[in-house]
Amino acid sequence: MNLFRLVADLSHLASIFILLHKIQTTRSCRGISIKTQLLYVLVFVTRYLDLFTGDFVSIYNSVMKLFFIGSSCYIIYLMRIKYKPTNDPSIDTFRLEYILGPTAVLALIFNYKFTFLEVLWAFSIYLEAVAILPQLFMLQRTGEAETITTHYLAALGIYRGLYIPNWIYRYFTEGGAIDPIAVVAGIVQTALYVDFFYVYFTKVLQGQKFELPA
Amino acid sequence: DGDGHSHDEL
Repeated sequence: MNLFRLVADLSHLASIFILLHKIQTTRSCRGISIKTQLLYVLVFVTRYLDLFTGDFVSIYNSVMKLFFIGSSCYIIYLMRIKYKPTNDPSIDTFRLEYILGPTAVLALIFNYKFTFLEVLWAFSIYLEAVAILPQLFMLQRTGEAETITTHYLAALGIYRGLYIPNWIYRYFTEGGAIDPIAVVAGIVQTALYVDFFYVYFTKVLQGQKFELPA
Repeated sequence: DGDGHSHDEL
């Protein structure tokens, strides 16, 4: 564990609390893509199967894994049941098969071992890299976002961004160790946030509303 | 697991 990864994980936690806060206080999931949230459930469930195989890393690691699985399922409950009327499927139109198909194929080809757990692990890494696309697509379509929603996305983006210095740090402190699947997918994932952060820094953090140029 | 892919990250 190093500071980059710790702050990254805390930022990931923060993003979930920001999202829960947004839904609970506005009593609405307007502006949130349920497709992206469903993909996150799939990401956590397929990656954290090692909770049940005895590959114990640390209490911290296991607690975080359980939290990510639990909170992502809870968010789906809020969106699908409790605040269902505020969920507008007509603007959440990204086709999930464009994500699930290619990531499944990639996982079958590029994995560390052709076993059930390892293929699912690789799938979860590729899936996480692009899971934000339905949300960004929705943002692009509507051209605007509530400020709290942009803080959610910023926290997620910071989490991903900080994993990169974490890998650089680990490379130098752990004898040249590198996890190419995680690193390549992580760089792709971080790159997807670049446009968002441009608008976030130039508008939202200057006190303006998040609005994309027409 | 020795090959550098211990999956110890979240």
